[in-house]
Amino acid sequence: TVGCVAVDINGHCAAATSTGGLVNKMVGRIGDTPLIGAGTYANEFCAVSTTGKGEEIIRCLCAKEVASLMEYKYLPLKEATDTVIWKKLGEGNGGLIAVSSTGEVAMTFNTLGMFRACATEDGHRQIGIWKD
Amino acid sequence: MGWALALHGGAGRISKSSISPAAREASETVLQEFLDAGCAALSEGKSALDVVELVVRLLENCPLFNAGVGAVLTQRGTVEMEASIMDGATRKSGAVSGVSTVVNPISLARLVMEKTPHVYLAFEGAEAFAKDQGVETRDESYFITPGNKERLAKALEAGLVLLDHSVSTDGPEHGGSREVLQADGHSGRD
Repeated sequence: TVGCVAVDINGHCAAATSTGGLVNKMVGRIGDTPLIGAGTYANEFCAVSTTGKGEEIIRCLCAKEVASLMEYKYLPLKEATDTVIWKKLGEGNGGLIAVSSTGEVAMTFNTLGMFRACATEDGHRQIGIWKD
Repeated sequence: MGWALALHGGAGRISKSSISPAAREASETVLQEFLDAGCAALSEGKSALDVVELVVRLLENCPLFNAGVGAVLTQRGTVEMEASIMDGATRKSGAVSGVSTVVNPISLARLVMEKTPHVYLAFEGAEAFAKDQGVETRDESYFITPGNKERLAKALEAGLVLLDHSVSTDGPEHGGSREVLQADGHSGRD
C-alpha cells in the first residue's frame, strides 16, 4: 500500500491511498484502502492514510477513528493516532500517516517497519523505515 | 500553521536483516524524491487534494511499492488494484476496486469523486468508467514484475504449509487471514 496526506496553505486537508492488496489474496477481495473511513479519511480536522492488515483496519475503522477522536474528544493528532494504533488496532497489524489542519504530522505504526517520509513548512523533515 | 505532508510505502514485518543496503538506499532515495515533489507543489500553492494525487501517482509508478507497477498478485496470478481519495474541505471522496488495467488508480478514484454521483466503483464498472474517461490503461502484464511472481510462488508454497500449521481459527480455512513471509522480508500484509 502507498499513501499520502497533506494540508495546504489554506489549512485544507486531503488523503489518498492506493494498493495492490495482499500477496495471494482471494480474487474479488476488497481491502481497507477503498473503504472510506477505514483506509482513508479526511475532514476539516485531519487527513489519514493507513497501511497494514486490511481486514483489521476495516474492523477498527482506523482512519475515521483518528478523526473522531480529534473532533469529539479534542485529542491532538499524535495522541489520536497513538490511541488508534496502540490501543485499538492489534499489535503488528499496521500503521498510518496523518496531518492536522494546523500543520501537525504523525507517522505511527505497530509493525516492525513502515516506509515513510514527512515534511512541514517550518523545515522539519523525516524519512525512515524502522522505529529508530 | 503551514503546509505539511506525509507519505508511506507500506508497513509490515520488515526486519533490518531482510533488506539489503542497496534496497534500503533505493527505497529511501525514492521516498526523498517523492517527498520533495510534494513539498515543492505545496510551496507553489497547490491544493492538498492535487498534491496527494500527485504523490500517490509517483508511488504507483514506482515498482518498489505495492501499488500500480509492482502491485501484488492474487491467488490466480492476476492484478486487482484499489485506490481512494478524500477531500477534507468538502468531505467528497472517490474510490475504485478491482481494476487491472488502469495505470494510476488514484486518478480514477478522483474522477469517481468529481465526475459521478457515486463514491465507489469496482471491477467491470470501474474499468468501463476508466475507458469512458480516457485514462491511461495498459495490459495487465505491465503491472506484474518478476519479483512479484516470485513472491506469489513463495506465498502459495508457504500458504500450503500455513494451512497445516494454523495457530488459530483466524486461518484461511475459516475465512480469516493468513500471514505469508515474502522474499523481501515484508509480511504478506500490504
